[in-house]
Amino acid sequence: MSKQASILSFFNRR
Amino acid sequence: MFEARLVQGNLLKKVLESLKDLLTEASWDCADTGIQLQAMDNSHVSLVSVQLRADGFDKFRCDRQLSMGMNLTSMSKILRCAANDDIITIKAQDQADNVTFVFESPNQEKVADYEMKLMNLDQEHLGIPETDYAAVIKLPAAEFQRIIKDLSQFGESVVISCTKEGVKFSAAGDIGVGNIKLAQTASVDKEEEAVTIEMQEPVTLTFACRYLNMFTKATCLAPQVTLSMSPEVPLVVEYKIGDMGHVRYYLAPKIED
Repeated sequence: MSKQASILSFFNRR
Repeated sequence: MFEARLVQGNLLKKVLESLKDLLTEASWDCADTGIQLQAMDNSHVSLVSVQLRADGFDKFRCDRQLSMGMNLTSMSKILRCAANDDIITIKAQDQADNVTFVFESPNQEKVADYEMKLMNLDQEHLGIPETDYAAVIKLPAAEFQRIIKDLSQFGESVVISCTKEGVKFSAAGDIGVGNIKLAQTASVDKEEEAVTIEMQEPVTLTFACRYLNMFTKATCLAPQVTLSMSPEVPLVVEYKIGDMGHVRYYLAPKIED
């Protein structure tokens, strides 16, 4: 099974 | 004072159509260089980034930077009141709590204006790292829309796999398996019908159909779409907005549990 990653794991909050 | 006039008003109508299913509210950041929007969907799975350069407008004035928080459902309702050939002007005073949209018919005989309340949105901006993508695929936007629509019938996810032979889209589910392979086009009459692949290394990633389907709402904007992929980073789906900017969608991949 694959799990949906969050975009926040790749892009940092400024 | 902020004022932006766009003779090709239908571009703005199309931008809103491309955003409204994914975002309910967002801020338009205006500066003398143009208008930008960056927002995540509610689930924080995707990020949308829109750029409209000042020089793409027929008139553009922005005396001081301002951020206009808008309900995009309301903005979309208003823009649907503009005809496809209307000239659209967006106006706001400095520190105003409302924005005005003016729609002029090409012969200037009909002029409509709609005022909308602005919202105070405390939106965070994300830093998008510069990335050299392992594979950059350009294909007709309508073809991409069709592929995603067809494969969405099979399952919740689409696997996009790019090799030097071409790009393969696959989905699997209860009813079976679907695979669509596109080879790089050898020669085409029209540039917009071409499939081109620039690949540094093969890459395979899995993405949720639901989001890809929402991104293809931007198909009306441009004849071609660009997909940029690298292992274990978000996919970028880009549509040009005439020659004045772009809508870019970033989608986090599905990863092995």
